[in-house]
Amino acid sequence: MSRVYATANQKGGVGKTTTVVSIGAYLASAERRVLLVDIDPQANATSSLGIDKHGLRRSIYDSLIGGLPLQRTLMLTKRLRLDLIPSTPALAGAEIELVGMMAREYRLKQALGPLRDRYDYILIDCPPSLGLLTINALAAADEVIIPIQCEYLSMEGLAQLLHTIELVRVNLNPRLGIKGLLMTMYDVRTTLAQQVVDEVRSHFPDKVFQTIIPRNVRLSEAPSYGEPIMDYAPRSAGAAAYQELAREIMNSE
Amino acid sequence: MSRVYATANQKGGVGKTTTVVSIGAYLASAERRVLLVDIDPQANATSSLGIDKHGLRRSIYDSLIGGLPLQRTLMLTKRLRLDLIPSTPALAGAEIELVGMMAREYRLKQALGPLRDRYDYILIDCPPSLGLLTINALAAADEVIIPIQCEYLSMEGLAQLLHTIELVRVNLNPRLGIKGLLMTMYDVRTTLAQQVVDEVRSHFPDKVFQTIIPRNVRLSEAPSYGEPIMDYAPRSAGAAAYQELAREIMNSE
Ligand SMILES: Nc1ncnc2c1ncn2[C@@H]1O[C@H](COP(=O)(O)OP(=O)(O)OP(=O)(O)O)[C@@H](O)[C@H]1O
Ligand SMILES: Nc1ncnc2c1ncn2[C@@H]1O[C@H](COP(=O)(O)OP(=O)(O)OP(=O)(O)O)[C@@H](O)[C@H]1O
Ligand SMILES: [Mg+2]
Ligand SMILES: [Mg+2]
Repeated sequence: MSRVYATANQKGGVGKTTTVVSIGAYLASAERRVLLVDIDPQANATSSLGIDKHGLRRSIYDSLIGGLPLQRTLMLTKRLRLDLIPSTPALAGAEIELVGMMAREYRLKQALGPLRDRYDYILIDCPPSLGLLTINALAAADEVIIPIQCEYLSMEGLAQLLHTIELVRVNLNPRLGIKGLLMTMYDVRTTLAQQVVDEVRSHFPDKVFQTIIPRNVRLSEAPSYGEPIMDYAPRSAGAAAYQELAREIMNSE
Repeated sequence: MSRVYATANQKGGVGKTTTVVSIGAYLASAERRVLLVDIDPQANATSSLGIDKHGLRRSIYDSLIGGLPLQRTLMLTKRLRLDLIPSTPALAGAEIELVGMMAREYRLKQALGPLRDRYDYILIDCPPSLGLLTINALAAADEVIIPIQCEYLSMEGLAQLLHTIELVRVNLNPRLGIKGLLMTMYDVRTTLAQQVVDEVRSHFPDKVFQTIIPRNVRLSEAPSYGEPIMDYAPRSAGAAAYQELAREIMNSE
């Protein structure tokens, strides 16, 4: 039975995509069967794995809106045991199309049903908003991974995000929990980073991952090569941190 | 008659809020009358100016959804000639509420009408999505400022954004143009930054601002003090770049 994690935070650019792609690769290399689901119309997780989103004939859009079984949109990546449900810009219109549909919040959960037994981990990359795409991910997930940039503005939206998670738990998915808060882009050049970490740790004492992801330029370069960090720069500080995070997640099961 | 600029890019964390707040302050200090409009439910522009979004009785939500005149939601900031229409988390539900409204794309444009003569510049900070809130901003704007982080993933969504701008121009706002593409968070430690700048310049030869904003840790610290960069760290590289940008914008009028 697979664990389904959604990486969510409506604050933009906090490392949601980088986290899903990076830990996905390390989990797959540790013999776990992993499925990445890209439900962001920007399709950054798709392109971070070297897949041309404009060349795709089918994507998550066809499953969420058209009801096509996910087995038909699923694709292999260069890494063994790491499969992907790609996204395309066509998904941008999905939120408005979903509004009028029956059981609109459960479309992803229903689509994922038949696949759950084939994977150990299903990781869902969310767009930077709390609209129906993210709600679909939260309704389908067992737990949420919340990347938080070690900067002031990133803390601001946390209360709103936790409120939305609670609403989903009460109304759509009673078993939804928080896997952990992941501190990202920790920059040693500013004391603000440590202040943010301390503040988040004090508010959520046992919910913050031990692993902290440093700001590391190799992580911002990897997507331009279409490779996860473990393939692009395996000895970088960014790679080491995400490998440690993958291990922390596996040890917690 | 005022110039209305929207800073838009569905890619998250590229510097939309930082740009609006930073140039807003420099334009106000150069004797221009400036109005900032925060239509992001995260309300980052509001808090970057030291305003507690949870303490507000009225916000852009009341004008967009409730029809309250903007004169009633408008507030002064610590800086002379820099006024703000604040946002609050209540705005998160606005996109779904707007879907069923008459002339839903024009609510902001209609609300801004009576204020246009009172300001030289109206700057609108958009959320990281291409939903009805951003569409409202594009329908109300004269031109769009597009911040682009000097990283690979930030270039990815550009085609989609330009397509949306074109749709708005054809269907909602025939005079909508592009003020400029602003390269942000330029990190001298990676060759990728220059490659992104060169690539964007080659695709849009006369649309990229001369001014490039460097990655500068003072810019990420300023919001935690509730101050624009010109007040928090006026001699920093970040402040100098945004001052130069404000000058470039004023010289182009
Ligand atoms: N630890 C890090 N150090 C340096 N750069 C990073 C780090 N993590 C991510 N990045 C880069 O920062 C940018 C934002 O990261 P990413 O796209 O993963 O965030 P996101 O939350 O998925 O953004 P969005 O809200 O747009 O979906 C990307 O260009 C990425 O390559
Ligand atoms: N040039 C810069 N150098 C370093 N940090 C920066 C710079 N510009 C912005 N920042 C910081 O990076 C983060 C993202 O910037 P900002 O919030 O302005 O982006 P945004 O596009 O408005 O994000 P969102 O998509 O969530 O609205 C913030 O913490 C901000 O303080
Ligand atoms: Mg992303
Ligand atoms: Mg912003």
